[in-house]
Amino acid sequence: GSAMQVVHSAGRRFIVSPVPESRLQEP
Amino acid sequence: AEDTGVRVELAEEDDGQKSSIAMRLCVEDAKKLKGKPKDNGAIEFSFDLHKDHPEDVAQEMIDSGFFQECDSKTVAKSIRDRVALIKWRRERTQQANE
Repeated sequence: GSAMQVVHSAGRRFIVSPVPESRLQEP
Repeated sequence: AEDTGVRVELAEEDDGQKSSIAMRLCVEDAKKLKGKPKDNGAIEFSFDLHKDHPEDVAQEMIDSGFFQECDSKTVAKSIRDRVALIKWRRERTQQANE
């Protein structure tokens, strides 16, 4: 998937990128 | 650092100079959170080491819907620990240079 951007009213930008499932299952 | 289920790491190399630095937050273990996080993505944001407070950034993430209000302390702590480490490392580098 592609990255999503959220801008908070305080001005900070959050860039959300999906983490691959394989990485989540690492110990 | 204590395992909060939330990992915060540098998203760029710290040159030891700039005050604003890119960081990345990932949920490693959603079970350690009280509320359900929005998704398992990595959240990248910039943090000003001189002006920003981890508590404020955590609240902004909650306002943006990434986390529930009940996890504000956990998110803030994870950011605070990483910020403390960056500051400590910078101080040490500075001392070594002197």
